[in-house]
Amino acid sequence: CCQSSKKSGNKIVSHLLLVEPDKIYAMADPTAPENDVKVLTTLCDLVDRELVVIINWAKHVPGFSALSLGDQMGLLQSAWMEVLILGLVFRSLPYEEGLVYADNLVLEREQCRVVGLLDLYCTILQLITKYRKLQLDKEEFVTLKAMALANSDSMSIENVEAIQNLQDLLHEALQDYETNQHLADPHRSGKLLMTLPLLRQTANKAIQSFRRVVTEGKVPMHKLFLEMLEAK
Amino acid sequence: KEKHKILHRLLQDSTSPVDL
Repeated sequence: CCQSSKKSGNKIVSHLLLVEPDKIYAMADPTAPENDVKVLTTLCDLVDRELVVIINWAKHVPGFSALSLGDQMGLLQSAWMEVLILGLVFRSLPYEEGLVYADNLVLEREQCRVVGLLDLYCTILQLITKYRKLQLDKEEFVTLKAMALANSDSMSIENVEAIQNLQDLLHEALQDYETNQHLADPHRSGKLLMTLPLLRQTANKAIQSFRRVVTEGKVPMHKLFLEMLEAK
Repeated sequence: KEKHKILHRLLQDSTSPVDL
C-alpha cells in the first residue's frame, strides 16, 4: 500500500487505497448437494457479508461520516450494488473469462446461465471489457468506487450541498491523479466517468436479478441483503 | 429508518470520521 500511496501523489486517492477492504471468501456448505441452489446460496451469503464490508468501507470515504445519518443511509441504499459490481469487475479484470465474486467463487458463463444470471453476466462482461480496454488501475478503481457512492442520485438527500462537496472533492482527486499519472491521455478522466452510466444500468439489472431470486424462494436470504434489496 | 434497521445500526457502530 505504501508504494501505491507514493505513486498516486494525491492525498484522497492514497487514503482510498489505504482503506480498501481485505478480500472476503465464499463459504459454501460442504454438505449441500452440488446444484444451482447451492451456487446461489453461496453467492447470496457472500453478498450479504460483502454488504457489511461496503458499509464499513463507506465510513472511511473522506467526508462520508460527516454527513447526516439519513444521508449516509440514502447514499448507501442507492449505491451499494454499484459499489459491489465495481469490486467484482475489478477483481475479474485479469481473468480471461468468468466473474470473480471471490477468489474461491469464480462463475463462468455456463454456471451463470444455469443459475439464471446469464443476462447479468453479459452486462457485467461489457463493463469488464470497457475497463480492460482502459487498463483501469487500482487508484482509479478506488476513486470511481467512492464516486459511485457519492453520485448515487438518492431521492432522500437532506443536505444536497454536502453531497455536492463530496462529489467535487472526489472529482478533483480523480482529475489530479490523471493529470499526474496519465499525462498522455488528457481525456482519460472523462472516459472513466463515461463508464458510470453502464455501471448504474448493470447494478439495476443485478438488483432485478436478485429480487427474482427472492421471489422464487429457493434460496435462503440474509436480512441485511433483503433490507438493501427492498431499499433500492 | 425503522424499515432499514440493520443498515442504521451498522452505520451507528463505531463510526470513524475521516477528516482530510
